[in-house]
Parts: sequence; structure tokens; C-alpha cells
Amino acid sequence: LERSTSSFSYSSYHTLEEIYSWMDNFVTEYSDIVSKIRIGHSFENRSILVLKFSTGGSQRRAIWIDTGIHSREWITHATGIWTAKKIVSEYGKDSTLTNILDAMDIFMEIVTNPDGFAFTHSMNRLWRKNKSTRPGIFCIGVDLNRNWKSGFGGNGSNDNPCSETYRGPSPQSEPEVAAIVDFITAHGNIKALISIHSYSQMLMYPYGHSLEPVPNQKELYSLAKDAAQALYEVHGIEYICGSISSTLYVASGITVDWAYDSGIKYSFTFELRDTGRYGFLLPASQIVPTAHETWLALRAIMQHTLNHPY
Amino acid sequence: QMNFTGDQVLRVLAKNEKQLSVLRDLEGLKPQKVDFWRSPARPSLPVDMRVPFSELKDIKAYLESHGLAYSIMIKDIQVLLDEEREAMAKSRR
Repeated sequence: LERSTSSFSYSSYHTLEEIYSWMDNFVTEYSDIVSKIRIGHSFENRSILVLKFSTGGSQRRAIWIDTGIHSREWITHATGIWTAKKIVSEYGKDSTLTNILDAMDIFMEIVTNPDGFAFTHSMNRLWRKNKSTRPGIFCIGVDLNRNWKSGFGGNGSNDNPCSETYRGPSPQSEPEVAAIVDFITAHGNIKALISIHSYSQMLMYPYGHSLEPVPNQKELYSLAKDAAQALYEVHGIEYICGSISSTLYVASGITVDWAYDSGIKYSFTFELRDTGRYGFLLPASQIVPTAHETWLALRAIMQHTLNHPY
Repeated sequence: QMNFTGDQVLRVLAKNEKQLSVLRDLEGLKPQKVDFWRSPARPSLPVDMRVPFSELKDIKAYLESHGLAYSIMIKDIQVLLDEEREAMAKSRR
């Protein structure tokens, strides 16, 4: 296993064990700014881990970033790892990030679906859901991005357990979702939530479960455009911006709708690149360019959240 | 590890809502056969779907019979998976 994060390859894909080992080294090396929190256990009893970036204070306003809720979207975990390293590398150098971290905390859940991710390495690279099973149900897994309470059961999800968008038997039935809900609810001061998926180069905001515009739609659209522009300036990758239901399709029971309805005004979901050729099988050579451009967009959203307290 | 030799990802450009619903019907016609990587959403957006080698002929005939234009985005998934696995092993070394 890697002995220190400096020898860890940020331009490669890694297994769950390698990522969790990297986390331990990372937290040890940057213990002044990063800590590791276990927020729960997955269906197959793997730890669900969150990295906390904090420069002090308590109960500060905070930003939540998650990657890998759909396990086959490997570019998202890799982007999360690179972003974590970027945060500790830039603190004290990049004034924007330094201001953000001097006032707020950042929580990052890099492997949001550990069972599914392990399964993509062991058995089925194209697995999307978690690995939950229930008596009498023939197919395995729930789509964790259809299991949230907001809009649960709407026509943007499926009640067929064999479907890739199976919502699960009830809202937050899945431990991977319930762990996040409990953590964010208990924290009570999360001001932005960013859920990172792939692929199709979009930056979207609520609602997914309905076409009804959210109250601060104009602000979210303007912020998404600014963030997409910052991203574009790195490698010229163009993103589409808008609400999920009007830009993509109606999707019910999704993370960002729950976040928004829980009072987190700045809720966004990214669909990272594939540049139209590789889909979920984006070559590792594109990890760093993808992570780098995404960083500029994340930074724009975090800066806006810092400058617009509510 | 599941093997995806010969499986392809087809990129379909639906012209209108009617063609999108023809694609959505596929999920019912071929349950657990067609894996939408990009689900049917709106005419301006491509639909990407992974088709197992054994279903390729049927699915392509279905698309053509409904006038749906498609291209082959990934010719053989297993080739990319082998490259990905080799890259991970190399990085680990």
C-alpha cells in the first residue's frame, strides 16, 4: 500500500483499499487541516468516510462535496481525491481558497457508494447502484440518487428492483443515503452541497423532480454560468447549465432536491466530462485535466457561498 | 470480473419526442439488456446505450426500423476495460 500521499498517483484510478489507505496517509500528513470522520456503514458493512477540512472554530458554515454515488463513474472519485490534495496544497497560497477555509469548513465524501465501487473492481465495472438485497426481491441494488426523501417515488425513478434507477422500498431506506442525511441534519450549518457525477458535461441545480423553478433560480443559473465559464477557461470544455428537470430529464428522489428542500440554497450537481467518446470509461490520462477544470468551478461556487451568507 | 467482449455503446440521436419514447420502450422490450449510459432525455441530447454483443443485431434492426440514426461510440467495451486495467497495474508498479 502507498506509504505517503506524495508517492500516490493522482493521475490513476485506484481500488477502494488504495483510496482508504490514501485517506489515512493524507489525514496523517495534513493533520493540522484535515480529519477523517466515519459517518456510517454501507449495506455490506464497509465504513462510510468523510474528510473534514477545517482551520478551527466550531459549527462553522460548511460546504459538502460528494463523489461516487454511482459507482461506475470512476472519474468522480479520482476528481475528489485530486481536489482534496488541491485544497491542502493551495491553502495559504490561493487567497480565494484561504479566505474560504478561514471562514468555513469543507466536508468531502469521496466514496459515497463503497459497496458498488468495490464491486466495479471485483465483478462488474459497469455497476451503478449500491449492493443492498431484500427478501423476495430478485435483483440487487438501489439507485442511491433516487432514494432521497424529496420527490421520492415520482415518475423520474423506477419501482422495478431490476431497473438501474430503482428508488428502493422507501425514502432513505439505504444506509449510504441515511448516513449523509443524519450527518448533514445534525451538523445543521451546511450552506452549499455539490454532488459530482459523470458524464455529459452539465452543471445543474434543483429541481429534478419537477419543472417548477426554485425561488432563487436566477441566482443559481447565474452562478452556474460563472462556474462553467471558469471551468471552460482551463481546457475549453463547454458545460450546459440549468435545472435538472429542464436541462436533462425529470429525476425523483435525488440528492440536490433533498438538500435544497432542507434549506441548502446552493445545491449543485456536476456531470463531468467524457468528451463524447468514452462515457464511463474515461482514460486515466484525462483525470488531471478533468479535476483541474472542475476545481475552478468548485472554487467559484464556494467563493459565492462565502460571500453570500444566509 | 464480468466480460464485455463485443459489447458496444451506441450513440443515438432522436429527432423528436416520439423517437425518444421508442428508445424508452427498449427498456421494457429488452429488460436488463439495454444499459442506458445517457438516458433518453430530450431531442437535443444524445442517448448512449450499452448493448450486449448477443443483442446487437436485434437492437440495430429495431433502431433502423424506427428510423433512428445511431453511431458506434465504443466498438468493443472490453478493449477499453483491458486498457484501463493495464493502466492501473502499471501505475501500481
